[in-house]
Amino acid sequence: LEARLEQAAMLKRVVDAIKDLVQDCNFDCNDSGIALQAMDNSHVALVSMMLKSESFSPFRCDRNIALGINLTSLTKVLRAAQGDDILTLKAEDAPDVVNLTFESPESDRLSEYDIKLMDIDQEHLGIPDTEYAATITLPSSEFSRITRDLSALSESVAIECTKEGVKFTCTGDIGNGSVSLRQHTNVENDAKSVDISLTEPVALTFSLKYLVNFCKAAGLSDRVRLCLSNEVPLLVEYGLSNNSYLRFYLAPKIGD
Amino acid sequence: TSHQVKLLAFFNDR
Repeated sequence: LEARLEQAAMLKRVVDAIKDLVQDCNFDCNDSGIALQAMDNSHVALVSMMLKSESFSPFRCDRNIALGINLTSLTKVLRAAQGDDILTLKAEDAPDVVNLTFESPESDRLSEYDIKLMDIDQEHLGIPDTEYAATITLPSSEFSRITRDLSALSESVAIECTKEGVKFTCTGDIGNGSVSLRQHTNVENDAKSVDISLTEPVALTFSLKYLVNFCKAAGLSDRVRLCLSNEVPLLVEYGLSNNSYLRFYLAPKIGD
Repeated sequence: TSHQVKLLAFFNDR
């Protein structure tokens, strides 16, 4: 494997966004790119990352390899990279280590690190293709604000989507709260628009603790997409350039 | 009250 990223910031942000949710992960490398799928310890949330080969220049992967990496270790090493450094990942066939180099674009500084790999026996889940009943695309900062504000009151949020819009509601010991958003096109700045596409109304309840965690990815993209269908996991997607993405799935809470 | 469902209830274990 040899994969060169123009900006180390992208990998730094991705790892930062997921390291509190999952710890030991296989980075599955093949000629289409680098993928990661891992569930949190409670088996309630799942991270699915895809960094397409087009996000790297150049990208070469001659044989499929799984790089088992501890994200705390990776975070320690990535801290040594500046956001605008050029980052190159390298691994041999059947590797013991993954090699990372950080090149400063404006000086001759080159740093180089090896991280020991681990054997990770990871459950790999088959995620069915789903036609979601509701898809909401909103500013990622807005979604972060909603989850943060409501998590101060309650452990859970009900998300209801109808043709009127989407409503986030919570009930807690001190009282209750809600935030409603309507479909809205911001003509000056499309990134601030709220798009709702609905085939049937949905109402689902989720744990806010996980949603707050997912929002650590907000720095990766101006926009976030929420996909919901009744009685299936929520999909929260942060799109990256070149069709790469960071997705989170969260199992719902269901009434007794 | 509601209880938390696990992902394995929805996704296949490969």
